Amino acid sequence: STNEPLINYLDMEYFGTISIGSPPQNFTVFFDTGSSNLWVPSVYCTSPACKTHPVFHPSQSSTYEEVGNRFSIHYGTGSLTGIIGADQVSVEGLTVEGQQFGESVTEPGQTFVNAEFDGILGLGYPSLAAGGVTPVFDNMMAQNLVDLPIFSVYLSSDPQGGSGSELTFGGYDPSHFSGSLNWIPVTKQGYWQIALDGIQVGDTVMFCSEGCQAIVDTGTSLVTGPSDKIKELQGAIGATPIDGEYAVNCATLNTMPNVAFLINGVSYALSPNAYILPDLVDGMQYCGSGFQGLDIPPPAGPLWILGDVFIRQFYAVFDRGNNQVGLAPTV
Amino acid sequence: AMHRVPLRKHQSVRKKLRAQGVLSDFWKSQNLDMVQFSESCRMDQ
Repeated sequence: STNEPLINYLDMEYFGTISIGSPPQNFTVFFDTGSSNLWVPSVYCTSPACKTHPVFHPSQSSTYEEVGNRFSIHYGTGSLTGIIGADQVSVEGLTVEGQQFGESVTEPGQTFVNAEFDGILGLGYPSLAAGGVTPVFDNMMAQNLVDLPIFSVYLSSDPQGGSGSELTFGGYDPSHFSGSLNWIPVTKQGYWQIALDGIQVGDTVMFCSEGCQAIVDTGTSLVTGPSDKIKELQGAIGATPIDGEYAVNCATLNTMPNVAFLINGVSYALSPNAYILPDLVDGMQYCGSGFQGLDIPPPAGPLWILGDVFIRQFYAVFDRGNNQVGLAPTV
Repeated sequence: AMHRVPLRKHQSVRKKLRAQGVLSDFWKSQNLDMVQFSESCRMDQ
């Protein structure tokens, strides 16, 4: 089967290390709540992307088991195909036995050549898993590796490499947020999907006034929404197309409006400093918009995606036990 | 018992391609219309 992970690998910034096999073979992955497969490049892969990343050697692992059925995952920019194997997967002292994972055989054109990650570890619900494999966190729960069926994500805004950012399995860390967590029911168990009550720009509810659906997605770095609405939003914050993407004049940041997401009766506001992504190009300051149009057709969409731009501001707890998401301002 | 997985922040591919001055070429090569220009163009036409 195929699925449509909503991955904009262009903006991926937060990666961690996992190991697969015995002895362990290490890979840099990003942890993606918008997909449910674990895959890494394999020794069988001949694509350019596999020449620039470490590959998994099943013959070098004494705990490897061949499963053999094929899988394919489609991204916006290409597809990934491979075969499914099983081995032990370790993440910071947690070792999952017999984890089924994808060994990529072909990887999309140039898509992953430039990426600094080797593979992806999906943290979505099982219904999203290509090839019907059991996701890593489901195996962690089944093998009693975590005390609570919860994982949480803290993305630091620290300009020095976001130090302190962490994914926590088995609980959450109150030192990462202020106040108390607001719990929001998951409306559909695939992505981590929730209901929005509205989206306010400045003092006006401009979008989603009748309610809409959104997902909290660590696999998307920006905040995305239906392209017609995002185009309007870009205009409302004063962003204009520059060189193929939306940007603002950095001098206007303090006059720009907040953008707030109204969720379950609570307002989650993003200030311009939160949703504008500064960069330095040829010595010149560049201020890109953290909003991007992405049309997700029915039945999955339309969907707004609350990616890293949002998660950097709001600590996110993903509760599989109660099928709810907890949010609170990060400190 | 919580298990913390440190996450390292890297420079994104977008920033890399922008610094190399090839980002707009990349959008074209991937047929990605990040600013919905083509949509409005069609309407004008």
